[in-house]
Amino acid sequence: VPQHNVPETLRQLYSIGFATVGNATSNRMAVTAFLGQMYSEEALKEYWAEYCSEQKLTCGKGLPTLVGDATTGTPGVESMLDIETITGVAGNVHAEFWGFAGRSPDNPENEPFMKWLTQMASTPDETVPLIFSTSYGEDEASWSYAAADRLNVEFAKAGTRGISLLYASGDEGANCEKGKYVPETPSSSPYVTAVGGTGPTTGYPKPGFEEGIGLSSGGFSNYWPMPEWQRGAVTKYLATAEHLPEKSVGYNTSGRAYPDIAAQATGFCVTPFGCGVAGTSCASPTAAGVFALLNDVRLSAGKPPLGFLNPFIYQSAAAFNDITVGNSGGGCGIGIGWPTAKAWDAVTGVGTPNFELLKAAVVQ
Amino acid sequence: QALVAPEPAVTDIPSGWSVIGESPKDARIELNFAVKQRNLQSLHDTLLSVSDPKSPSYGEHLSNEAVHALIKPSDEDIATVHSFINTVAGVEPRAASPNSDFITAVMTIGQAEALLGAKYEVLRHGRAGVQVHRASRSGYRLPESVAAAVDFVSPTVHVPGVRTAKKDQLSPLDEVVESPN
Repeated sequence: VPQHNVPETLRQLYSIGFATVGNATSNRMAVTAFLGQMYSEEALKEYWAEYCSEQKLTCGKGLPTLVGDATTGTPGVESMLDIETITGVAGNVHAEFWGFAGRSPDNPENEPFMKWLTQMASTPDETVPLIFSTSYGEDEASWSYAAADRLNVEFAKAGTRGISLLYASGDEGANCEKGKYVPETPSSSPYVTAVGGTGPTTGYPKPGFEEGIGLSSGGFSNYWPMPEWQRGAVTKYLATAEHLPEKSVGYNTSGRAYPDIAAQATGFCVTPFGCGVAGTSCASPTAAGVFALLNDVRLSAGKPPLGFLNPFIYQSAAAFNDITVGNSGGGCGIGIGWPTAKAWDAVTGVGTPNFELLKAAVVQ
Repeated sequence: QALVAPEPAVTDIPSGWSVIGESPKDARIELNFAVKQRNLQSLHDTLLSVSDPKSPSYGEHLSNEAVHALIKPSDEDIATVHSFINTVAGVEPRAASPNSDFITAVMTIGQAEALLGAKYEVLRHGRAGVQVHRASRSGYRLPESVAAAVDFVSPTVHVPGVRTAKKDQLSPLDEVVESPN
């Protein structure tokens, strides 16, 4: 039994199975990389050879398409984690690696996140990936309200086109700073899907034994009000969950709550760096791989892609594995951070994806 | 015209970053002007209607062209930004998106400082080894008419987030190493 999260275990965990799923030729998925996180074809091939070949898994669908001003080079842990994980979870779906440096000998200083947004906005519908997984995040207030508001519009543009945006929720738990809980973004944006983190309840990952883990960030936005699509789930959590943080840590219960879902976020193997990599950076490409396969199910059935996921996620919460054990950390020293709970919670959202159940839900 | 700051300057540089000096005036920078869009409530309503499985419009996504047509900035605002960049910095801007809601221009840091009334500094992230030029501490200002036409300009005050995955367990190689005892 593998001791770490590799394609075989992740597919077992999320009920994907070992059959080749992806068939739709128009299906595409992408990961993004910023600030010098580079891609290595050699490392990806090594990863596939080690974790896919012997298990006879189809990982990815040929080599990824490279997009952006900074793609190939010395491999980064973040960038290789993203591309290896998404192609390991989603077999037979074409992948793309979108990389932006912020500056390079050939490119002047820029804001790499904005470069990604303008590149996405300029890519035709026929070739734009239907899912982007991004393991980039920072404190919500690091963007001015004006800029953050505009970023929301850009996210909404993508969703309206049918593009799903998944973000790692953050690795700081409740993210206590100076005695207050600080939300993280873009995961706190109501126009993206935030992915929190789980780990195995016992020594190795196996179906039905997951718990919310300390690093998984979640909480409430201070910029954006709570959207209707999550109001019922979050209100129930706030009314019924035990061991909620004290109000003195300053969370805004009328704000957009996150994460929306979760996936494994510890014990990942990343070539060429080794095993034991952790963070919601692991969770986002894992969940994105599952949703890329769900897009494939829809496209193969002649239906449009899923697009902006959150209304569907909250209406289909029963198709996720509810995580009711564990809690986040970072609780300002006066508590545990956020507790998990039955149904939605601020550590794991509505839970981890169950592909078999979701497959039925997306074609209804 | 009076000068207006579209965004506040940053008083505390984010943890992990430090200022290591002034940016060289001849370094090149690509400024990105986010031009104000229109019909944003309509975009929001459309997004929810095409994304809600209970909506009769579920899955009826708009094309990229339709999205950009829906929220296209006014011609006046686009012209104002073009003219400002061209007249003050002397460089030719270009549309970075199909409807010109992003307009970019490449210039030197010196030209950008004159254009924006800003002071760029080199910021370094110690752990990640990344360096960026930002006007975080000085902020930036635009003539009133230009400020009214844009949401913000980048890169200026925002300092990028740096995330690095953690290693929380021993690798298989490490696990077989026995302790001396």
